[in-house]
Amino acid sequence: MLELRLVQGSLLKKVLEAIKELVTDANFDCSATGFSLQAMDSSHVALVALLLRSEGFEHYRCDRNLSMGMNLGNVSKMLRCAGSDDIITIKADDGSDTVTFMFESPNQDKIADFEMKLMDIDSEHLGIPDAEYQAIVRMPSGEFARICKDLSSIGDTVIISVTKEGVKFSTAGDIGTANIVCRQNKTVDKPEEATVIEMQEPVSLTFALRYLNSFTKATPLSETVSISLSSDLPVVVEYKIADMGYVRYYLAPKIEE
Amino acid sequence: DSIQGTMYNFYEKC
Repeated sequence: MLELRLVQGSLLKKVLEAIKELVTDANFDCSATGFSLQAMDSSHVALVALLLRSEGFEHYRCDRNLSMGMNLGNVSKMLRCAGSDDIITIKADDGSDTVTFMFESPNQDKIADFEMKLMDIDSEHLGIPDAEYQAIVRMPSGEFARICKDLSSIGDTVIISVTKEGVKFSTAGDIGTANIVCRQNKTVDKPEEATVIEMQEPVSLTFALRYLNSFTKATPLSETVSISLSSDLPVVVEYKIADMGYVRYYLAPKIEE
Repeated sequence: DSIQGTMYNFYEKC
């Protein structure tokens, strides 16, 4: 038996909006640790990892590890029926081929049940070891989204370069070129407005902007984003979900032939 | 010239 009650139901709505463009079908894994998901896009270029820790739920019951295959478009359709202030409870019985989403209005005067069919999904799980990154950039998530959107109107790929001077986003296309440099800026009124660069050594990698733009669908989840770069690894773009966990996106770089 | 890498270039199935 599985029963997860999330008072801040809007978080779950935002999580679905953040991942449904990248991934069509995925297995949600439930264990004592929390509610998690790992899935790749259809071309295996990008991967999304979600964790909502059990402590972040008002009530969390998961009698045994459970993997529930869902079409994310369908989950999103269901969750869009929840009000933004609603409490969301996810329920499933052992061996059942359905999951139930229950939406309660804050003053309990409206309670809705949406039952959705589960599906069998053959998904591959990749082992992602902890890594030391050559550079980690933390910046306002809205700023990162703006940069990705602006550059994708000029080119298809972005070169992200981190040096002592700052982080540079560069692109080139038929109509011209663009460079955006963000310098470290810790002297701001609010910490979430800071750009902080932790650099062990300079690093420069090339990525497809299409995927980065898709990652920025997670912007409503967090005021800040961290971008971890190493020359021999996929970039990790992480949005922390307050007190609960994270959505992490991994994107393979372009590789020199 | 560069080609697009995939997750399999970096991580192993488990």
